[in-house]
Amino acid sequence: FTTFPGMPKWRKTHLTYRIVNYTLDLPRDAVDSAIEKALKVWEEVTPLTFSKIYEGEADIMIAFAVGYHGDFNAFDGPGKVLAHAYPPGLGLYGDAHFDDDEQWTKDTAGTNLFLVAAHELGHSLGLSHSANTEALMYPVYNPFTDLARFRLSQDDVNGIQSLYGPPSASPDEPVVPTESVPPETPAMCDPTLSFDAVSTLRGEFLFFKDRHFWRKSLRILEPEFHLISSFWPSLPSGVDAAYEDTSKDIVFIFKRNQFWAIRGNEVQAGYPRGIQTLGFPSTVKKIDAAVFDKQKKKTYFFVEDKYWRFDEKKQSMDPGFPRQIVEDFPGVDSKVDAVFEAFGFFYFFSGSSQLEYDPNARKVTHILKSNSWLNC
Amino acid sequence: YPLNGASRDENSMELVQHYLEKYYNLAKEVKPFFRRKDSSPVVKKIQEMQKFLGLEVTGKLDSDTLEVMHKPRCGVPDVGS
Repeated sequence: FTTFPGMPKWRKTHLTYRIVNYTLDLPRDAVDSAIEKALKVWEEVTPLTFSKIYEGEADIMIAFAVGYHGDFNAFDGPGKVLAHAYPPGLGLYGDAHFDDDEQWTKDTAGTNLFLVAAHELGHSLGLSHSANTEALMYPVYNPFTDLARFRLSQDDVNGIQSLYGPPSASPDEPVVPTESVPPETPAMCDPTLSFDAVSTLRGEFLFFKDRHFWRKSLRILEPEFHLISSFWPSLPSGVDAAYEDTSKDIVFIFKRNQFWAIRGNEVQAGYPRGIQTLGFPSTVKKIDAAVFDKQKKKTYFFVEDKYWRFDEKKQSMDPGFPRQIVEDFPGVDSKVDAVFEAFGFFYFFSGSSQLEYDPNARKVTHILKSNSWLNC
Repeated sequence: YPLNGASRDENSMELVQHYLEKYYNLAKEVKPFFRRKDSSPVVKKIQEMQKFLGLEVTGKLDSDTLEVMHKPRCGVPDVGS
């Protein structure tokens, strides 16, 4: 591998990127996911994390252009030069440009956008070309790359880690993780899949797991899979609980003894706050799950085998709590990982199982797999 | 029409010159020598390119070398800034 002369690299580990415009060769979401996947290739082997912004100047500005496009490095029509990118730095530096005279595709029928983007983003992070013909950073495009089994070569990993080192546990995570660090991104249809937290959000469902979340809309069969940091850069990974207060259009996210409020893409100012501000005793160190009951305007917080009830109008805990979960939710007799309310039912998640609970009949009406919502 | 050989040869010379200037820092002032493929700065640059791209280092514009030079690639130089 080689780096650029002077070894330019980013002095921070959290970088922003912005897709300034889109090629017409692909649907926008295909471009979004190709770029996101290309960034994840580098994210997985470094301490770097990336979040997308939609306006203003990002560290990495991504654009499609033809011919002369303002950087004294004109593109040359179909074939030959496919794209170029600039080493880390301000302004043009760090940016990646793609020649829109190429036919950009999701497969290798044309020029595969993911593959070229992963290469160009290697430049944006400070890698120059590699003489190793197996390396992603080899300068000549290889249309025979097996996309299904794409992996960085050791040369690529050595190169990027010579600049940024290996992935590190995030500062608020223990150096030696107490729970087993997930070997790779969780498999959506793994029958043993469990969730850290689940929540509704404006009619969609969010299923949080480690650094990622699945986003499921009832209108679209296939769920989307995203990095938490790609939507909410300041949120931690491995969240404990989440719930939507639909009357306020806010989702509250809990981790250990703190919680954040998000409205759409925006984390609300003044957060994180301590959970003790909600009225929990100092003995409560974390919340397992939470759900907002929109009929009663109350929020239920589940902690081990007990639960608290919070009055969203009075903004205080109701007296007489905590109570045993199983007393008021008969059949919900195991630790609750996550819970949300939909169609008048509460869905309690515990490990790989999910209990559909009817609050009117006061009983569990179905037992499902936790990932039953993900169209497995 | 020029003989095919000559035009092809002409094209590949232009291609090589452009390629070496863009990706291997071939200084533009070497131009006078370029008409003779065997001028040493150009040969050295061809060898440098062949070595970087994993080709047999012959210093000559053999078909393998020309083939790789025609392939789509990244626009960032292979050497130099």
